[in-house]
Amino acid sequence: AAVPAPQASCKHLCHRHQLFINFRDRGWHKWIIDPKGFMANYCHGDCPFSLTTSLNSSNYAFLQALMHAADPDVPQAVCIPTRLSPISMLYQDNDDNVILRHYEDMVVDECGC
Amino acid sequence: TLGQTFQFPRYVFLQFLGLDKVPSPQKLQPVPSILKKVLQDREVAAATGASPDLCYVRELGVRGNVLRLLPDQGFFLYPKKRPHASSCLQKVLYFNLSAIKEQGQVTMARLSLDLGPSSYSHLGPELELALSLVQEPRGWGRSTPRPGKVLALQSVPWPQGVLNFNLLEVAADWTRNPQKNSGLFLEILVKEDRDSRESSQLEDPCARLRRSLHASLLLVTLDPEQCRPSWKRR
Repeated sequence: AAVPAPQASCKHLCHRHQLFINFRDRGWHKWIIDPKGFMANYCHGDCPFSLTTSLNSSNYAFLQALMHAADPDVPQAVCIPTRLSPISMLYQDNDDNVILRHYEDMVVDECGC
Repeated sequence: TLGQTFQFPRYVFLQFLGLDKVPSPQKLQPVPSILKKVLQDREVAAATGASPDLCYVRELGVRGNVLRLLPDQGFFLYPKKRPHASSCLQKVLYFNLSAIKEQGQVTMARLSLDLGPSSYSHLGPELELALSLVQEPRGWGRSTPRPGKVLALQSVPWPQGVLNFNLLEVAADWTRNPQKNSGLFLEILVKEDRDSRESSQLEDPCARLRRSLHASLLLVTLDPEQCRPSWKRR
């Protein structure tokens, strides 16, 4: 079946958005020594079938977008993180221990469908 | 604005950090240079897009993904009568390891004793530091002159500056068996040296040593949940 190409403006397409998590805003700066916050980012946007090949998409996203175009009951392909990176956090616990711990998958580097 | 309209499930984040409740420190503890260095190296790696092994602490040459600096929570002993003439300072060192959940995964434990700058230069040459493991405490208290049963770990003649002791086996045992953690017994012995004592009438050198002494335990642990072999993760 012919698949109609949806109209999607560039700014609504799946891409990475900036999101800074500020520990001071949450009052956590009293015990999180470093960092004061970090750029976590997030992914948001449309994954139209016509552009799934150019939006860092998986093969599955391509197929799901294809199926959605043919059958609207099938949900659209979703915009998700495709590459994440870790951060390290230095904080103090209730016993006054200073702790340095590494956390994987804390920062969104790239998004895709 | 976010805080007014949305109550963040704080416990989720705390659990994520491995904490039971929100810490409320009176003041932030000083951060040792080694932790700063590890943190800076990781930040540089992140900025350059490198992907270092988060389960290896290159700066210390050990496996591990959690570094803790534990402050000493012990106390000085002030025997009414010096047990022997050469005893200058007695202290119980105690480190609370209860927060460590990574059972049996201690990969490094380094006790640091900072004796202060040139603490002993005027005490005379006959000086010795003795570190023992308390095996059977005899009801600790400030009036208790000595610990019960101790196991000598190490003795250092002419101690100065910062001394480091490898306590890996001891800390690993304490982590596995918390009831065994009765602390360490530190004693600094100084031979009575009449000349040097007479030349330092201004201040009791042992009292000065008690003020300057600072002990901490740097512990590296490996969380097996986060540090599985790569073939298992795949």
